[in-house]
Amino acid sequence: RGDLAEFKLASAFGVGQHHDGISGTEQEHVVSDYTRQLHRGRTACRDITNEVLEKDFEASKGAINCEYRNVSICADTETAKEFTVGVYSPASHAFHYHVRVPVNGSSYDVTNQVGEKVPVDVVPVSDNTKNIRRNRGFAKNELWITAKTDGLDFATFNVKETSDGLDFATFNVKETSGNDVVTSLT
Amino acid sequence: GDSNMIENENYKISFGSLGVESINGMPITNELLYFNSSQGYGQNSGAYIFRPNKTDPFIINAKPSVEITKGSSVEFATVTWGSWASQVYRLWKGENTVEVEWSVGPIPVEQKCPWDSKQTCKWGKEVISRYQTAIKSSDTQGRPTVWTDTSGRNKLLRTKDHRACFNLNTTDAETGVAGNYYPINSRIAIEDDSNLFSVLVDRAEAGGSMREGSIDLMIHRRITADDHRGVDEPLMEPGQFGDGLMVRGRHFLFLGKSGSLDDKPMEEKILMKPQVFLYPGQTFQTKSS
Repeated sequence: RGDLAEFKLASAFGVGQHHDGISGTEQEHVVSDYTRQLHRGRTACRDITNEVLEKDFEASKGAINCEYRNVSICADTETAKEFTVGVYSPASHAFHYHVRVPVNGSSYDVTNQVGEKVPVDVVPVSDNTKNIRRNRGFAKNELWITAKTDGLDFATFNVKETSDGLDFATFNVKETSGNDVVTSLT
Repeated sequence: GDSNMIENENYKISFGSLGVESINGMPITNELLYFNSSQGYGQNSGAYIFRPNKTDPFIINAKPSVEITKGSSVEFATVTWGSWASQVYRLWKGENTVEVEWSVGPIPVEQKCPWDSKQTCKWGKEVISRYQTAIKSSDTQGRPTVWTDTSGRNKLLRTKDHRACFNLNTTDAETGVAGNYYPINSRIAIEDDSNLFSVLVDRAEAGGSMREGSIDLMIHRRITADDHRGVDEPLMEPGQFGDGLMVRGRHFLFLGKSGSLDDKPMEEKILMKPQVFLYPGQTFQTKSS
């Protein structure tokens, strides 16, 4: 079963490496077909990936990948009061990686694997992001977690919503008279 | 006060009513602009062919809005040119790069016809991000030069309107743009004796340098005419809602002394991006390797 799943992804990549898939000169219906095949390949590999994380890193069951996190869409984290974020790094050495999670709360406690508190930022979803995601997502804020990952390691962060208010500041830079730059604190 | 500025340990960026004004004290501007596609005469621009119909791109908005937000691990500024073009400049604590997240689309293609402003006609647009710096990147003959990568492995110095192995004859003289755009798979950079400005991309784009100290990167296209080179349809993807594709991506800027810039770790990080898994409704401890 495992092999079959990998084969699906491998074959999807094989097909997608046709010259028009690489250069973007395929017709629109072909674009949709490449996208569909790659999605099926990735989805087929998800079970295997989760099994590896459960076996090698004692991760829990039920991992999901929100494909549209970059435009603040993830219904599961928008409604959860607590959740865990897992970051697997395929690189050979440490990285700092900034994870963006759509949420609706305004303050969170985040701890790493050894229980240390991790600094996070809660930022309002920008109008531009709302413009892109349209009616596909309703998160009001984004939780930005800076994850420090080690090589070939799986770092996890426990996230719990708290109720002690907002911790971000916004300045609006506007020009009001000639070349003066005037700011207002929001 | 300093609230028109964002900074971390390595960078200080100031903003004004035109967007970015300087990075670490060097005058640097960055704009989202667009070329109108050639269509209706000679070779159309399209999926196979890039052929803008003018040398200078159009401005989307001469006065973008700027909003600065400061948090505990990040300071960022959102510059908005319009409902379909915006960028966010982020400075993370401790990072040695400026993260620029661009969001473009859906690109409007309806506009007044040049020959009769009462009529509307469809006109393709090819959107670029243009960085303009004070770096003296021209060669001894005054021709702009730019470093581009070759499939992410080597660097190649490109000189405007020039080819090392044959005499380039630019037939599309009025624009001269297409022949000076190159494939950018991971990095594009300009430098002079003292400074180097490098931009890493998170996907293959096209780019070049049309004047001294400047870097163009093409980030999105929407074209209403077929270029008749084989795909038999215009590059006019409907996107998620049928009114055009919306795309979001990132550039990573590096500014430093020539010879001292190390953007290789970032290049590797972009290529080997960590995978994120979410476990809603539960918290647990894992075993680190």
